[in-house]
Amino acid sequence: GIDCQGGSRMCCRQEFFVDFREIGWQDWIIQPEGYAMNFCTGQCPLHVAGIPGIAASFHTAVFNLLKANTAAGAGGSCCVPTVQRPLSLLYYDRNSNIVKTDIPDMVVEACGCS
Amino acid sequence: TLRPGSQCPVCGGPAVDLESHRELLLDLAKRNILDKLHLSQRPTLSRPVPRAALRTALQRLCGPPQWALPEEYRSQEYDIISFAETGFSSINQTRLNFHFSSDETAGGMEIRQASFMFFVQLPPNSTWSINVRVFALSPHDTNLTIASQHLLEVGVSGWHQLTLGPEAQAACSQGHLTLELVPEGQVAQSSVIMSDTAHRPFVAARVRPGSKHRVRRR
Repeated sequence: GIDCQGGSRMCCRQEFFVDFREIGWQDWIIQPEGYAMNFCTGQCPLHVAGIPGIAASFHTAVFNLLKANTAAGAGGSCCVPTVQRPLSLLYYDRNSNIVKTDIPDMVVEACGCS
Repeated sequence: TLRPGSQCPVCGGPAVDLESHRELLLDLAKRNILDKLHLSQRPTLSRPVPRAALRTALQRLCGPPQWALPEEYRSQEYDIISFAETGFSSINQTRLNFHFSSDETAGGMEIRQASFMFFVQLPPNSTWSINVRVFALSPHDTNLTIASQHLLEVGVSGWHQLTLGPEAQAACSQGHLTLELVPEGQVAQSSVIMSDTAHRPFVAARVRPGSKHRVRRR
């Protein structure tokens, strides 16, 4: 996947880190110190649909389908997360119990065009 | 074929202006975390936990079970540490209460394992036996009745662990567990350390929210 830099409007991963102290949550969230709420942004012109696919051949197949069906403009390709990982949290609940849990699919690692 | 006058879609242009959207993104981050933890709002701590107690408890927390299912097959689970609140006590017994928030158990709770951890300080070369009684709410009224009891022999000072059975797990899943420590023999009741923050007794439970009647695929 591509990380957003400068002014590119191509589908990319925009990094955004939330420090729990900034939002006053450091008293109930023991670990970690913040949350990387990265997100996908940017455009997906049709000729890059399916990038980055799991296998390079996936994009080629999609590209050939588009050419074969002259689907210029039909449907669309969206900039979506393609790789995500869990967020491990250690926090206090309202009974002052200590709770540890792994929340699946919380941190976007890479983006691509559907 | 680019239509005349249309801009090249991937050429330079205004990217997302993070600063002007910062407040919106911070609120989104809060909502995202609260939703995934099944919380409507951030918890306000009823009793702050001393750092020493937190450190000790985390050191004692057992690691993941050896047969842990591969990541993709496991639904979200919770490891909960609940510190004891001393209830009714007398010279020969101490009652301990443990509260389990209904946040993690909104949709019912399946206790996968639970253990009671306590610290004992014994005089040298002495042994000590203690009865640990597990209480449960009786089905007919709100009285607590003894659901099970365990006689433990303790021969050395330090941390000790008692694996809690189905009766205690059932009480945890209902949100409230009561244990009673009844020492046997001469050694003083105060052998179980209660007041020292670094040695507060606690229950460690591994919990999976959702329906208890989980269908296992063979």
